[in-house]
Order: sequence, then C-alpha cells, then structure tokens
Amino acid sequence: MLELRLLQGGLLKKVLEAMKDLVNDANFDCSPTGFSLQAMDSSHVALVSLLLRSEGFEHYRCDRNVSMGMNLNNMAKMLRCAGNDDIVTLKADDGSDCITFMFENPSQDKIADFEMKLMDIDSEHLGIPDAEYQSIVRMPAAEFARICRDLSTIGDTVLISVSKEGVQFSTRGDMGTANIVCRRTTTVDKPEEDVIIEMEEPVSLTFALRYLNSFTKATPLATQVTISMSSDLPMVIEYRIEGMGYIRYYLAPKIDE
Amino acid sequence: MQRQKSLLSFFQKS
Repeated sequence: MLELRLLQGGLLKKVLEAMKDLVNDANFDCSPTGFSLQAMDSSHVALVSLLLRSEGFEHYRCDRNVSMGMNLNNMAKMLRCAGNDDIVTLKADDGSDCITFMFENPSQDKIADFEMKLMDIDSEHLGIPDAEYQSIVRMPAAEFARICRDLSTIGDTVLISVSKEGVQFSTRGDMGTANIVCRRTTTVDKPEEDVIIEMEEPVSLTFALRYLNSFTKATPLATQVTISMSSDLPMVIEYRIEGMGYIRYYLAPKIDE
Repeated sequence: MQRQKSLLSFFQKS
C-alpha cells in the first residue's frame, strides 16, 4: 500500500513540468526515505535525479519499496487537472498496475480521482559517486534561465568559465558571438540575488544549450540554482526544493576532437 | 569540431 499526501500539489505539477521534456518514461521509486526518480534522456547525455523526502509530505505511507513506471507526459497531463492550491494524494495498492492521483481543492468541497496505468520500464540506473567539484556557482535561477535562453538565439553551445571574479557564459553562431559575465556579488541584504562562487580551480567547459534550456524548466521550483563543474566530470545543476529535497540535472560536456 | 560525451563514459551502470 502506498499513500502520499502532499499539501502543496502545485509543487508536484512543477516537478513534472521540469522533467517531461527531458525524459519520456521513468520509474518512480518509493521507499521510507522518500519519492525519487533517476532517469536519462534517450541519448544518454543528460540525467535527471529527483528526491522528495518523506518528511515533506503531510502523510507518507510506503509499506515496502516499490518502483512504478510512468509516462511523464501523461502524468503531467493528469496533474495539470489539479489546481495549484490543491492537495494531491498519490495512491497505489500492492501489485496494482495503476496509480491514483486524488486532488482536493483548498475548501475540500471538490474531490477528483484520476487513475493512470503504470508501465514496465527497463531502467538503467547509474551509480553517481559523490564528488568534490572544482568550481561551484550559486546564482539566481531566473537569471541563469534568461542567460541560457538568450544565448541559444545566437549559438548551439555555451562555454562556461568560472574564475574567482565571476562566471562567464560565451557562445558563437553564424551571426556572431555573445559573452555574458556575472560577477561575484558581495551584497548581504538580498541573498537570493547573489552570485556566489566557491572555486578550488578555474574550470572551462562547453555544453549543449538545448539541454540547459530544458533544465531551466525547473526554475519555478527554486530562487537559486547551483552549478557544479569539474574538468573531468559531467556538470550538475541543482534546484533545491524547500523542505522537500531537490531536482538535479547531470550533463556530459562537449569536448574537442 | 566538438564531440558530445555520453554520461556512460563517466558513470557506471548500477
């Protein structure tokens, strides 16, 4: 028996919007720790890792570890039928081939049940070792989204270079080039607007903007984004979900032939 | 020319 009741149903809607363009089908894993997912895109270039901790749910019952295969587009369609302020409950019986999404409006005078078929998915789970990254940048999530969107109108890839002074995003295309530098900030009154850089070593890596633009669909989930890079590792882009967990995206770099 | 690396060249399947 599985029963997860989330007071902020809008949060689950945002989570699905943040994953559905990257991954079609994925297994959600439910354990006493929480509700999680790890899935790669079809070309094995990017990976999304989601954790919603059990403590963040108003009610969390998961009698045994279960893995439930779902089509993320279909799940997003069903969740779009929930109001942003609705309470959402996920329910599944042991051995059942479907999951029920129950939506309750805030005044609790409208209750809707949506039942979705589960799928069998052969998932390729990757072991991601904990790593110390050479450069970590924390910046406003909306600013990062804006930069990725703007640069993708000029070029297909972005060179991200981190130094002690700041982080530079550069691209080039048929019409010309673009460089955007975000300097490290020192304000203390508005931490959500700060650009914070923790650097062991300067790093410069190139990434496909198409994927970064897909990751920025998670922007509504967090005010800040953390970008971790090392010269010999995929980058990690993390959006922390307050009180619940995180959504992390891993992206393999492009390298010179 | 730049080549897109795969995640599988960094992380092991578990």
